[in-house]
Amino acid sequence: QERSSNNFNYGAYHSLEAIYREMDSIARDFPALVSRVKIGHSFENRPMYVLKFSTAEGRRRPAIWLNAGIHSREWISQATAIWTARKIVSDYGKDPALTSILEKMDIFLLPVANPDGYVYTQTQNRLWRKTRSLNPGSACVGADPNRNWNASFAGEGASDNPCSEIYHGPHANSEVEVKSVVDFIQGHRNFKCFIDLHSYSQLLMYPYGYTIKKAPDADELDEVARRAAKALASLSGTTYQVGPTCTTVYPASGSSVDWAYDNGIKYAFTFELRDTGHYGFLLPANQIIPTAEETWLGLKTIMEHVRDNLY
Amino acid sequence: REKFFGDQVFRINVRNGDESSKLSQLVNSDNLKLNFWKSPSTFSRPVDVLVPSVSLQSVRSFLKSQGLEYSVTIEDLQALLDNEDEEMQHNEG
Repeated sequence: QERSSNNFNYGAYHSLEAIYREMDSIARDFPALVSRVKIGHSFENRPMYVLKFSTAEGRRRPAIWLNAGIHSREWISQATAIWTARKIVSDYGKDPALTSILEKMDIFLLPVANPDGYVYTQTQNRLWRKTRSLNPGSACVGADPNRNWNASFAGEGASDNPCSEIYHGPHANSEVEVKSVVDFIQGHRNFKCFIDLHSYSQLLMYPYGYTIKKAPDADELDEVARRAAKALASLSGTTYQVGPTCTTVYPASGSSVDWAYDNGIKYAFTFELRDTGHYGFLLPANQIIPTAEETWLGLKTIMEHVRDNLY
Repeated sequence: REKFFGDQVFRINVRNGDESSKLSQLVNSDNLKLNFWKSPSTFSRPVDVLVPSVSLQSVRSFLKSQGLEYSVTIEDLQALLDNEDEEMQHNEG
């Protein structure tokens, strides 16, 4: 039974501490299904926690990685992720699709992939995007954690200027937040799907970002993404554009999703969640739940495809 | 804490490559301290840019002189941030 005293308001934005407390609360409420796992730490030494949803503890089953909050100012992504965590525990055993996914696979959910940046947006600068690492020789702080992965690192669509919003960092995985995820995924060795939540623009994209070259699985990824976008739109009519990153928005090297794909994780997608209005990164809190609910339909469509097409 | 009083967000409608290249002059002007929320891409997508209050006049003049169509999507960023902050404080309680 869900604990009736749960008073976490999923329709509001929260501090990092509140999100971590809620993750702990979810894991405590559903110990047979969920565990909160520390996968590493940030530059300023904040813990990085994922929720692991598994019905077969101890076995390394095919797994799905849901990543959120890598760009700290995109608050709707962290909020959608923590809502998704509660959705998974609430619907397991009731929703046949989710239940069958969890009978075959594990789901790992990282709601705040850039903890230092997130705290900084809540205390110093709401529009901060990058990590908070120090750049020797520069007054500018941080690197873009979504240009820091070892996938055509420092290629087109990234900058070598530490003051740039898309600064790729001194070397691949220089950002400890990125390295924590890379090491965990490479240590696990059985991930089949990697989904990264960003905002804003209503885009559902797949590799590649670092080249205009067509990914080997592009046709299948495109088909899955279109079905997911259709499912997402069925709730509130939010229309998404679908396509490879490079030709849908702009070239971007060193991204998480390209790294995942080039490292054998075939089902790799980026969601740019809504702002259908004019708020940009400042999406009002009253749109959190509608956004999370529609996104869930898209996520589930992808996860069902992965479940039925394990490789 | 960074404040954004009077800062505005412009949505610039880029209709073709020519307009995209005109816009690149703005992108490369460090002195205006612009923060591109949605960067220019070659796919005639709208560009969202945060314009600090001190640069508003220069940016308006530039866009007008180049014939670039734009709208103001956020009139005063700090007012929006204050709302968000107030709501978070309320919820925290």
